Amino acid sequence: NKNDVTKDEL
Amino acid sequence: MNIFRLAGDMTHLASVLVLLLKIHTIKSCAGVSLRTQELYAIVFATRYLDIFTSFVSVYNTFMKLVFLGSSFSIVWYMRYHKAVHRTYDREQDTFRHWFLVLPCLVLALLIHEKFTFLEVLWTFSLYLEAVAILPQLVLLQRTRNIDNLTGQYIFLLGGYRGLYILNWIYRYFTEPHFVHWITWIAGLVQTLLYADFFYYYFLRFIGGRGVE
Repeated sequence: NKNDVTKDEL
Repeated sequence: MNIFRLAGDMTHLASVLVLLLKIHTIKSCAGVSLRTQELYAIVFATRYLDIFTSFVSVYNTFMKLVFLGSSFSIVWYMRYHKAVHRTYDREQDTFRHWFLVLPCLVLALLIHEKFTFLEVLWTFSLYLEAVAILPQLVLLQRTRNIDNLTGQYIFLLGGYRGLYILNWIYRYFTEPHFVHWITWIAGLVQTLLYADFFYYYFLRFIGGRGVE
């Protein structure tokens, strides 16, 4: 979901 | 991954390596704010709590370990390594950085994407990183002249989040639903805080002298 997208950044 | 984010991560990595190089080789942390380094150690500790629970990629995990390891070792060097500690300018590095931690925590409890322990701490790390450079910028103004390595360190540290802003713009236009106002605003504030440093840095850089 969209939150995983956020967490792929450092 | 896009070129802006890769450039941002490499710039961030370079800033950390420049600082470690300065501290480890010439055993000096003159002009470097320990308080900013302590804030950054807290930023990484609260941002990468998911390092054990969510695997994104080898690159992601490796970089998290590098940033965690380097930030804590820089704090250790500046606090406990006697040769380095001696060059630490305690009298000038007096910004009350703990006054930054609480408001960021309160703000994270009020404004976040999800009200979970990890998400609130992650949001806290975003807010704290936005202001973590303040003790360093204050120290910079007090010590007037700084050596090139410290100037390069601050320049790279300020530049990395600017590249991340380009990355967010790119992802906004290429990925549906990629909207993260909290991250974007925190990143913008963080980059804007460097504005006057960048101004003087370019002035001096063009003049070919050290950063004043």
